Amino acid sequence: MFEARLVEGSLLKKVMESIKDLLNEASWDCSGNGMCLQAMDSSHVALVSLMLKSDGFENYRCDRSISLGINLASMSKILKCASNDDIITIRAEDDADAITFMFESPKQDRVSDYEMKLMNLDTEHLGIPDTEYACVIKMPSGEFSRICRDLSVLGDSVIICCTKDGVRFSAKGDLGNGNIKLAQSANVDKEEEAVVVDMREAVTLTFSLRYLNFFTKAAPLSSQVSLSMSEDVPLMVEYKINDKEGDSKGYVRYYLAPKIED
Amino acid sequence: RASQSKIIEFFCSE
Repeated sequence: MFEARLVEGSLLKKVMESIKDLLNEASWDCSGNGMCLQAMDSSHVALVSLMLKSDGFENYRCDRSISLGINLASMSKILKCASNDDIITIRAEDDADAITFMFESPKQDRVSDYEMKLMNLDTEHLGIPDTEYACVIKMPSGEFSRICRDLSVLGDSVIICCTKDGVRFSAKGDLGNGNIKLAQSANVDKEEEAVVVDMREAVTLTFSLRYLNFFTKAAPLSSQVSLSMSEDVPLMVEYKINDKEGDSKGYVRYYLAPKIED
Repeated sequence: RASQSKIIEFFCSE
């Protein structure tokens, strides 16, 4: 038996919105530690690694590890039937061919449940090496979304150049070129508005804006995003999943393979 | 012109 109850159900709705445009289907691997999902997009350019920690749920029971194969578009549609303030419970029997979602209104005067068929997925699992990145950039998630959206006007790719002075995002195309430079925040009152660069070595890498724009769908989960880069390895874009009190409930990490000069 | 690499060129299958 697997059962997980999340009082702040909107978090699960936001998690689904952050992956449903990038992935068609994926397995939720449920264990005592929590619910994990790892999957590549169909072009094998990007990888999503997602964790919802068991102690982030108000109630969590997982008698034995199970893998729930899910059509993510279907799950997203079902979760749209939950109100933002609903409590969401996910339930699956061992060896079941279906998963149940229960939505309770805060006053408990409306309870709905939806059963969804599970899929048999033969998913490939990749080992993500522990990496000491040359640069880690933290910035407001809304700022990163805006940069990706704005530079998409100019081209398909963004060159991210991180030095001790700050970060520069550049794009060029038929109509011209654009650059956005962010300086490190000297002193900010609010931590979530800060731009912080932790640099060991300067890095310049090129990435597809189409994928970065998919990643920014996770911005409602977190006020801050971190970009971790080293030469010639995939970029890691991380959004921490925090509840209203700011406690960590897990993360959504996206890995994006760089564009390499021929 | 830069070409897009694949994630499986960097991470191994487990």
